[in-house]
Amino acid sequence: LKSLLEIDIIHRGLVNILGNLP
Amino acid sequence: PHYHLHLLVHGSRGGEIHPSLLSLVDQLKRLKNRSVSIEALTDDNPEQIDIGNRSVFLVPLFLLPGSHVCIDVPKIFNRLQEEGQNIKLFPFLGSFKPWLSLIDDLITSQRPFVKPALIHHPISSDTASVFLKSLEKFLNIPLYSWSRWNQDTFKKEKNYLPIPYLLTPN
Repeated sequence: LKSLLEIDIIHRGLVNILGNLP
Repeated sequence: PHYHLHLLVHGSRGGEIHPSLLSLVDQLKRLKNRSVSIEALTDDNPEQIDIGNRSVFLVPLFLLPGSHVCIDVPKIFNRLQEEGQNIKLFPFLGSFKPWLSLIDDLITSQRPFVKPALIHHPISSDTASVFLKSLEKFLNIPLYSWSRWNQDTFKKEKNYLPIPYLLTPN
């Protein structure tokens, strides 16, 4: 079983979420 | 200009940070052109943030409101304020709507094929129980602490696919 950041769509999604902060 | 992001993570012994979190930092710098630093709770001597008088967001990368969120994060926020940073505290990641939508997307993508269940770190405060209930309602799948998951003899019959609710391997 993979932890969340080892799942590609979650990793990319979190980069986008944090990247889009003000 | 953007806020500097100071990410706060659990870390492992001696302040070590998992490679997937380091890669997150690297991608924020390279792909999103963000100024970012990262600190582990397990680091006894964290480096001082050196970014001049730029504003900072302290972003706790924790998924549930356990003792790290309720006790350690405010302590670190106070320390950074005392060091003179112009700092704002961001909500912990697990309470941030875009993150919850991302997890919801992951679940939705699997649901046609399997019955997912979220397996989380056991937490016991009242705040945590209220939070877990609303999380279960939002995601619309069963939530189990991993101690309960290990005891539950029905899980095989129910044929759940466990999704570990952890950012990095524990």
